[in-house]
Amino acid sequence: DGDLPHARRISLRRFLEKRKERLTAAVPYAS
Amino acid sequence: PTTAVAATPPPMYFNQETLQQRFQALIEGAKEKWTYAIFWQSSVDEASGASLLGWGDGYYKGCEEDRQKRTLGNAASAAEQEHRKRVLRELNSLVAGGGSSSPDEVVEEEVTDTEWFFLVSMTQSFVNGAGIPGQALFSGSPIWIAGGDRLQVSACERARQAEVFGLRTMVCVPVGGGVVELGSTDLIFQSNEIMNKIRFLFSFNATEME
Repeated sequence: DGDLPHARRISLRRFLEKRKERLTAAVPYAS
Repeated sequence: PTTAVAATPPPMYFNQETLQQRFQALIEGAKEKWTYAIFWQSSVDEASGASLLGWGDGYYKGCEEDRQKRTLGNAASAAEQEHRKRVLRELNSLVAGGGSSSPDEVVEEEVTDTEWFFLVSMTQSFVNGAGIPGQALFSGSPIWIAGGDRLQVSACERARQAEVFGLRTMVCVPVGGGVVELGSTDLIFQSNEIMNKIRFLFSFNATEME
């Protein structure tokens, strides 16, 4: 609803940043 | 037994940067493969007087299953995946300030079970000693559950949910101002070394709080 508490907002932003790093670092599937 | 309660802000705010450093030292420096760590912060609901454990901060490291599921495609059902991605898209736009950036892989790739469990944790809270984190705080003693079978039969809904999402070990250790929870998809047995490390890293003092 747009009213995300401060701590959760920071945690969520960090989670998304790290998820992007993990996905970028992942070895692509070799077909 | 998790309940969403509208609580007044807790009396103390922990510095999330130092929390992250502690999580990093705990998880990245461990011999064991922990999938995530969460700091549940204790507070008191002013309206009801109930003691409350709510989200303080967390650290998601991930696990081998994340990589395998994304590679082999044996993740949750298509409908469940679509639901998770939709939620992640909404959350992403929320923390990005409603920006109109084009969708990228951060919200379009599969959301694994353990990622989802961690995300859902952000919405949870524990009232008056409920749940594994609440019991650890209430008793002042650590709770260590090793084994999917033990998680499955727990009275705590969160522990049972953890097992469904592939976690095999859940640990809750009371520390100053709250509870540190660790979870792993590996079977990790109780050790004093880990317990002492948690207590040492999370022994807060007033100067470390914002």
